[in-house]
Amino acid sequence: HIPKATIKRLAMYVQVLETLKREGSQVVSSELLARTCSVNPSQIRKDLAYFGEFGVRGVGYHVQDLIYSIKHSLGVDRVWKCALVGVGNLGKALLRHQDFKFRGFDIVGAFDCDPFKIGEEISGLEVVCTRRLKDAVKELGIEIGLITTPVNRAQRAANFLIEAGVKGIINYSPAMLTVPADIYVEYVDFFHHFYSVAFSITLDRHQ
Amino acid sequence: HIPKATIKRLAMYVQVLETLKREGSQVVSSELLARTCSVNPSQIRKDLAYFGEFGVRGVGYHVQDLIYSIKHSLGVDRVWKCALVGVGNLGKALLRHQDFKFRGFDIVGAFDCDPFKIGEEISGLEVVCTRRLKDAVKELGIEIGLITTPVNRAQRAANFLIEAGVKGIINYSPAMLTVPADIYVEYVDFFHHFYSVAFSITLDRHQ
Ligand SMILES: NC(=O)c1ccc[n+]([C@@H]2O[C@H](COP(=O)([O-])OP(=O)(O)OC[C@H]3O[C@@H](n4cnc5c(N)ncnc54)[C@H](O)[C@@H]3O)[C@@H](O)[C@H]2O)c1
Ligand SMILES: NC(=O)c1ccc[n+]([C@@H]2O[C@H](COP(=O)([O-])OP(=O)(O)OC[C@H]3O[C@@H](n4cnc5c(N)ncnc54)[C@H](O)[C@@H]3O)[C@@H](O)[C@H]2O)c1
Repeated sequence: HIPKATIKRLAMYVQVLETLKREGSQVVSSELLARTCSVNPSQIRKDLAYFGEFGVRGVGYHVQDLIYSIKHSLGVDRVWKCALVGVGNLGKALLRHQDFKFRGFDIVGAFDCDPFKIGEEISGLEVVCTRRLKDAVKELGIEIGLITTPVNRAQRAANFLIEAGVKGIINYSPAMLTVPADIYVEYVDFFHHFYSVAFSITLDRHQ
Repeated sequence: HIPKATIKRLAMYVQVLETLKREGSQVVSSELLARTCSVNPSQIRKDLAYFGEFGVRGVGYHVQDLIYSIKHSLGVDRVWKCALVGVGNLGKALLRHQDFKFRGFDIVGAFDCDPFKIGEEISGLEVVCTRRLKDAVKELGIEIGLITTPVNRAQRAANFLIEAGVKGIINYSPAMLTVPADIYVEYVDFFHHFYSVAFSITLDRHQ
């Protein structure tokens, strides 16, 4: 079992390595990668040790190789088809964001229950009624559902997604969801970033 | 020093306690709070111990008291004025989201460099040119900046915010920022949630 905090750091390493690759770097020293990610070089070695040996002594890491190895070990070196439920302000922003597809998470279905939204087209996708979710999950091979409905509708959206057969849910609403044991739910909390910054500024002022 | 992981859990406890309060609960047992947050009751006690003793033996926690205590200890029981730079898809969604203000983070300024966007009104705020950031930060007492520009413009936006006098930045772009030591930067990464779900589904299938 790999702790969530490790997965979060691995995602950050990939983000930084992809930036270095974009800028033309072939190798990166473990000190530079660690400094950019605000961790110790030993933490990186510990995190990667779950998957094998990667660093080259005296050189550091081969950028392209390391990106591939982390993605392959996490099972994210393939395309995952996703459905988004709740095409409001946040839902629209996520649908229009090309980086998800670029990173292998292809949102292939957009669902809503508002008759004024159904039929609208966002980034080439037609908004469809949530009742048609089951057919779409089967036809398009959708495995992950994104919930961007209001808080009091999130559980209903989750029930639709689970009944339709998705295996994982990313919940952007603050609702706590009740789901069967074999369904993975990731909660996205926007507030802890605000709390961290406010707390750090407050602490700084007191010292 | 309180670790980021603890701050993230404290933010989650507040989120869950506020939901319980909304539903009318006065007290909550440490087992229920722990189960809802997928942590051990001992982890909650450890996290709260940074600020004092809160639980009542045999009863659990007083919901209202605990919300106030956590928020007060983190310095988030007051209003923090924020400026948002980059009024695109994500920026607009954040500006329209009432929960931030409800939680004490009031976005009082929206800035962009696109002449077609300047002058537009979003949720009662007029979009203003980034060059006027300095005046706004002083006049409105802005302390936190939100960066929702494209990745290659994030550093420029950060420079504007720092020069204008903000003390903390929440960066929604994937760019790594270079800032002075006394400025707090929080990175928002949307991808680790996708990686976690994809990894959990993959692992499940292999077992
Ligand atoms: N906007 C943000 O920046 C932001 C930030 C943090 C968290 N959130 C959370 O994300 C969620 C969405 O926020 P928003 O600002 O986009 O809200 P919104 O009101 O703009 O959009 C919600 C959408 O969900 C649809 N909907 C309602 N019930 C539904 C159902 N049963 N099935 C399918 N669709 C349904 C509505 O028709 C609407 O289109 C909320 O839970 C909010 O708390 C949003
Ligand atoms: N849309 C999403 O759901 C999403 C998800 C994850 C991450 N992000 C990140 O958030 C950022 C914004 O994404 P988006 O989809 O809203 O992009 P967008 O292109 O829709 O919006 C960007 C806005 O920034 C403005 N801008 C550009 N340079 C500026 C400058 N120097 N000063 C002020 N404003 C400037 C543009 O005029 C535009 O209005 C990106 O870095 C993206 O990677 C977005």
